[in-house]
Amino acid sequence: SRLEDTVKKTVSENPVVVYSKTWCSYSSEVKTLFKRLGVEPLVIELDEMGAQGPQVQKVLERLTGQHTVPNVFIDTVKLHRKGELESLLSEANIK
Amino acid sequence: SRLEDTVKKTVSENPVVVYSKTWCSYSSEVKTLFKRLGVEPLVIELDEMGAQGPQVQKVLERLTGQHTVPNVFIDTVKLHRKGELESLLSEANIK
Ligand SMILES: N[C@@H](CCC(=O)N[C@@H](CS)C(=O)NCC(=O)O)C(=O)O
Ligand SMILES: N[C@@H](CCC(=O)N[C@@H](CS)C(=O)NCC(=O)O)C(=O)O
Ligand code: FES
Repeated sequence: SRLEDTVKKTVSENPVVVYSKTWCSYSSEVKTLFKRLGVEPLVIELDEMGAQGPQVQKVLERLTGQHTVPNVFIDTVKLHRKGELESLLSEANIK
Repeated sequence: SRLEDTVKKTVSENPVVVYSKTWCSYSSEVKTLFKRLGVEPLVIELDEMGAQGPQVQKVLERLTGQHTVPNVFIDTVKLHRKGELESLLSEANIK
């Protein structure tokens, strides 16, 4: 579908993409984490897209099996080229 | 208002009341915590009340200043009489 192509394009063109909802604390925590690590994600707030929000959430479920937010896509190669992979990995090692 | 009286009555008649939303992870964590402590809260899922949900959320904000979920009410006297205050306090001390 056109919406599915849009999502695939978004995810392939950006090193980090976070599908989020503005009022969701779990989503806020993920956005804050990336900020703290100096990584700038593309944030897509599903609750600010009107009727398209639930549709995108359905597409994400088709593509990833996950129907919840936050839904995070990380392109490690792109991140590495931006020099931002190290901070993400060290954070993962700390946890 | 009638809705405000209903909320006040609910809170006064139950040792623990959690105003929650079914799809909210923060709300789930609070409900799980009480379960783990052997405390049985009255859970009110605001997203399962149709149009009344947002209205109750507004009433809670008027009464408590808090507009978010989970919104938790604990009557320590009632809890103590049920013998459940100890576990709650020891959990608070551990944190
Ligand atoms: N364990 C998952 C929990 C994800 C989850 O349950 N997300 C909730 C919001 S906190 C959700 O998407 N609920 C359904 C919805 O909002 O459509 C995680 O850490 O991401
Ligand atoms: N720090 C607060 C966060 C509360 C919060 O932001 N709750 C969100 C859901 S996770 C909320 O109620 N957002 C507005 C709404 O859902 O109406 C807490 O720990 O309770
Ligand atoms: S944590 Fe509350 S909606 Fe996600």
